[in-house]
Amino acid sequence: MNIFRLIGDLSHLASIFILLHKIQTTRSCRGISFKTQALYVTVFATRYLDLIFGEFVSVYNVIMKLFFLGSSCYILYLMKMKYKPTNDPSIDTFRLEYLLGPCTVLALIFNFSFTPVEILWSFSIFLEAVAILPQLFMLQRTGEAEAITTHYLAALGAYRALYIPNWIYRYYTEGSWDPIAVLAGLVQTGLYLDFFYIYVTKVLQGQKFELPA
Amino acid sequence: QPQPQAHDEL
Repeated sequence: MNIFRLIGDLSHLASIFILLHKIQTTRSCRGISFKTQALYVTVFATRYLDLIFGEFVSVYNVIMKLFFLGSSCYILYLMKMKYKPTNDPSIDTFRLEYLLGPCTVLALIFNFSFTPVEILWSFSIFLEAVAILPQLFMLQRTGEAEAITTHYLAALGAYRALYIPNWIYRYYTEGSWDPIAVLAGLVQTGLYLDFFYIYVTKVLQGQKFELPA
Repeated sequence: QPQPQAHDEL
């Protein structure tokens, strides 16, 4: 564990609390892509199989994984049951097969060993890299977002961005790197660059998040 | 065989 990974994880944790806070206080999941949230459940469910089949890492690791699994399922429940009337599927139109198909193929090609657990682990890494796309696509379509939604996205983006110095640190201290996680993580962070730019230049200056026409 | 590095991350 190093400081970059710890702050990254805390940022990930914060993003989920921000999202829950947004849904609970506004009693609405307006502006949140159900597809992206469903992809995160898929990501956690396929990666955290290692809770059952993998080696024990640490109590921290187990608790965080259980939290991410539980909270992401709870968010789906809020969107599909409790606050269903506020969820508008007609603007959440990104085609999931464009993500699931390529991620499946990539996972079958690039994995540590050709076993179900390792293929699913790779699949979860690739899928996580692009899981935000339905959400960003929705933002693009509506052209604006509530401030709280942008704080959620910023915290979520910062999480993987902070993993990059963590991998650099690990490369120098452990002498190795993980090409699957690192390359997917760079792509994942790259997808946020446009968003980060508008977040920093507008939202953090107190302006509304609006995409340029 | 050691575990691949990122397997101990979240």
